[in-house]
Amino acid sequence: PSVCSFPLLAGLCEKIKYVIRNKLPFEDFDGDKFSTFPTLRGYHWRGRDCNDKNTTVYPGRRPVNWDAKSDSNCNGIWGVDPKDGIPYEEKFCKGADSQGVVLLGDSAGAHFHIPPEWMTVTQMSAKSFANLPMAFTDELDWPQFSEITGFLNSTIGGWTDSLYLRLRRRNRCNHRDLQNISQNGGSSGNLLYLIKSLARNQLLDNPAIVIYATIGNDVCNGYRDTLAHMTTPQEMFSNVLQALRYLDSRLPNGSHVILTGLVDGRFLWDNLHDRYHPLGQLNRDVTYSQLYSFLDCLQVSPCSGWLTQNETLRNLTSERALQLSNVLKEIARSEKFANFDIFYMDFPLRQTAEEWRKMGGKPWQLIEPVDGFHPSQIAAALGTSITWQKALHEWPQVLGKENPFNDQIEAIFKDQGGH
Amino acid sequence: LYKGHTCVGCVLVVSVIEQLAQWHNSTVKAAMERLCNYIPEKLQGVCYVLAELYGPYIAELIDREMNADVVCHSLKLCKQDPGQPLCHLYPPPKVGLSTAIRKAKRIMKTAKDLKIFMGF
Repeated sequence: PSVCSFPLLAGLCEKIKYVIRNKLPFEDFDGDKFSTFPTLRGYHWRGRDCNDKNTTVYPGRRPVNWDAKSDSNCNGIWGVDPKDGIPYEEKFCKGADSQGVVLLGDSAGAHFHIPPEWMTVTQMSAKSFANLPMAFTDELDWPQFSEITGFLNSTIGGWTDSLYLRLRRRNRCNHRDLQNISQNGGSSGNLLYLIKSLARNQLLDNPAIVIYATIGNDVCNGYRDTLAHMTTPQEMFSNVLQALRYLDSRLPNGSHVILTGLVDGRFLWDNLHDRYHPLGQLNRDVTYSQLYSFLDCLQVSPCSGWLTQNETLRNLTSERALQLSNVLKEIARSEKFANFDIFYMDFPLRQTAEEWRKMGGKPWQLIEPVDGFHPSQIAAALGTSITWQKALHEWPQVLGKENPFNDQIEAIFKDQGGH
Repeated sequence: LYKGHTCVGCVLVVSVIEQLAQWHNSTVKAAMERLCNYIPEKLQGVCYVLAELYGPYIAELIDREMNADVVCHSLKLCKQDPGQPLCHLYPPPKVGLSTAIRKAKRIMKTAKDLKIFMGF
């Protein structure tokens, strides 16, 4: 604070405070909420800006004059076909149901991950810490590999699969139209503040598929009387409805919202409690059960209700999570909105575990090894496939139609400017 | 909550230093240097400052076979809330956690006094 009282630094301090508070890109010269810088809420979190000096150029907008002269929506498709004089964007993307992907979520959606190599001395080297600055400036999240908005090949084990990549494969006009509006500790309550960082213009932009997925923090906290601090079904109803009304005022007509239920976190204790944590692997002296007790004792447990040896408490936490999921289900069933239709799906943990078992994997591999709490890269990638299949079979209208010009777009524009 | 995170951070780092020394069969000082060298160059300054501040005490205590919980409690980076138990990650030492922490604090005080004396 004293540093910020210097007149020369006051402006910079204000900017830092603003971006931290609002979860907006730190480097965004034109103020359109999209950036050319990867971390600090930059293009790891939202599609990369292709012109950071022009506020009318950003991913997800409907093209200006069919992008005959320049790429106004950053999807890499622009210019005019010399053979017939028709702009490529018009030829390939007109009526193609172009739409973006937006995630409103928590640390699981932002893909929280602490590399185990950072605390496993047998694997430790300068190479294992090379990603430290990037990880810190992305809040220890890796949205670029995540289940909904991932777009880069995973460098943290497993593989990358995401709703965005699949939608882009389905329709190359969707290139770069992604936003990961998530934060560690995100819950239905604090999401009401975070949601304001959504970048979508109702009149100028394409519709979007919004995934609302706060899968645990409404029942997870580190307090000793954890049950007393959980969101009640009434609060959940009010919070989610407020968020949906906000979305209705911002999303272009024709958008879709998918509400995801809360996870059943008993999976964590059941599969990890007697295994060794990375810190305990050398001397076989730290199990996850010990880690959970330690964090609980310090009141910094990410989830006292599930990460505990108290089975009754674990069951009560799951019971509340189920009640909150039912609230979401009921909202999806009964509420109607002007600019989007709304669906509900359970968090696909059971199917993910089953799928992984069929592939020869073990359930503990679906959990982040260091924190013993979040879904791993493998769980994220498998989850995508399950969500996609569900949408394809039950709500095909949500995914839009396949673009018959994909091959031509790829042939002419190659990697479309990359991500 | 902030205090809790400081404690977690301390226990993690001290554990890593302890295990690095064990794995490479080196001194604790060498393990700290190794850890700082692993970290990207831009952050090494902070690492060396922390090693300078806490290193001698951490080395002294680890050399006397104190575990990370005991080290962090004696450095006051882990604190016991009134009426609450002592938080620990590792199984408590045979003499008991409280006794080990008291002993570690005595060692630290001696080390500090010695440092002041040497400085004088």
